[in-house]
Amino acid sequence: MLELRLVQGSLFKKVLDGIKDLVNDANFDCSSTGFSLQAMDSSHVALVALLLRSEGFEHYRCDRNISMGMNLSNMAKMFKCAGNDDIITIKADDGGDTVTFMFESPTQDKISDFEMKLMSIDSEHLGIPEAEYHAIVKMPSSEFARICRDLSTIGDTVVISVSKEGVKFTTKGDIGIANIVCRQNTSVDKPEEATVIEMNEPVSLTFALRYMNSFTKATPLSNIVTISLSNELPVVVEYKIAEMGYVRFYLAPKIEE
Amino acid sequence: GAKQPTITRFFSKV
Repeated sequence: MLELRLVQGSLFKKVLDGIKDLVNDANFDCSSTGFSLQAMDSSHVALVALLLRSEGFEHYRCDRNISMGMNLSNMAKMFKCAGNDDIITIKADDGGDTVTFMFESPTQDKISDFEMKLMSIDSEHLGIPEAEYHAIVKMPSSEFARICRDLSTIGDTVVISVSKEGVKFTTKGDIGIANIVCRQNTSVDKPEEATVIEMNEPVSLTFALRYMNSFTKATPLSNIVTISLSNELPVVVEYKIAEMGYVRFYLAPKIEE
Repeated sequence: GAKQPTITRFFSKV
């Protein structure tokens, strides 16, 4: 038996909106640690890892580990029916072939439940090794989304370079070249407006903007995005979910032949 | 041009 109750139900909606463009079907894994997911996009270039820790839920019951295969766009259709202030409960029986989503309005005067069919998904679970990153950039998530959106109107790929100067985003297209440099800026009024750059070594990597733009769909989850870079390793674009966990996107860099 | 490798080139199956 599985029963997870989240008073801030809008978080589930934001998580789904953040990952459903990248991944069609995925197994949600439930254990005593929390509610998690790891899935690759259909071309196996990017990977998303989600963790919602059990402590973050108002009620969390998971009698034994279960993995539930779900179609994310169908799930999003059902979650669209939940109000932004609704309390969301996810329920499933061990060995069952459905999952139930229950939405309660804050005043308890409207209660809906939606039963969705589960699916069997063959998925490969990948081991993500702990890595020392050459550079870690923390910046406002809205600024990062803006940069990715702007650059994708000019080119298809972005070179992200971190040096003493700051973090530079470069693209090239038929019409020309664009460079955007963000310098470390910690003297702002609010911590979420700061750009913080930790650099152990200069790093420069090329990525497909299409994927970066897809990752920025998770922007409403966090004011801050953390971009971890190491030469010849996938970049990690992380949106922390306050008190609960994270959504991390991994993207393989393009490699010169 | 640059080649796009898959993520499985970096992370292996467990």
